[in-house]
Amino acid sequence: MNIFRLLGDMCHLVAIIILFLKIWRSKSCAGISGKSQVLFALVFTTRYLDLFTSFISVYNTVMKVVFLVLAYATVYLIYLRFRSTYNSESDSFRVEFLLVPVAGLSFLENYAFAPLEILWTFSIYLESVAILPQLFMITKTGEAESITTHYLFFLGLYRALYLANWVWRYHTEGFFDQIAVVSGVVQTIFYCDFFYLYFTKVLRGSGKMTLP
Amino acid sequence: ADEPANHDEL
Repeated sequence: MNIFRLLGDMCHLVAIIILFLKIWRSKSCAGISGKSQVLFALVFTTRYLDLFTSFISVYNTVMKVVFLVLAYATVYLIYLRFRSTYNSESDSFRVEFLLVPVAGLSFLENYAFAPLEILWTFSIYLESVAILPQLFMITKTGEAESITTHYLFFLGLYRALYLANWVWRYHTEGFFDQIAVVSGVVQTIFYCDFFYLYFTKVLRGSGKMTLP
Repeated sequence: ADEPANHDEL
């Protein structure tokens, strides 16, 4: 554990809590991609199956359980509780275009051809692209509420901090997880355009982020 | 032989 990893995990947690509270308090999931949230729930489910097979630390276990619970609670709010506020027409990204290549790649490029390893690899690849339906939705509608952009900012920051964590771990313990690092770099790149808009539009102005 | 790796990151 290092400071980048800890801050990264905290940003990830903050992002998920921001989204959950936004939907819960406003009783609306307008502007939120339910598809991205289902993909994230799938990411956590397939990655954290090792909860049943290996114990790493109390911190590790608690965070995994919290992420899983919040991910499913968010999906529940979007698709059941506040379903009437869900913009399904704008959430039109075809997730099969992500799931099929990601599933295929996880069979081809993994550390071990074992069920849990393939599912872990699948979750890493899927996480790197899971935000695309949300970014697509914002591009399509041309705007996002500022609270939604704060969510995306913390989610992107989490990924960027994990990159710093890997640089740190490489130099201090020689740790290098090729699959996680390559996917992490890809994932962070997706946020760069958003980061630019966030700093130039949201933080300088107020209210919604509108695309040029 | 193929022990699953211990993935300690979240």
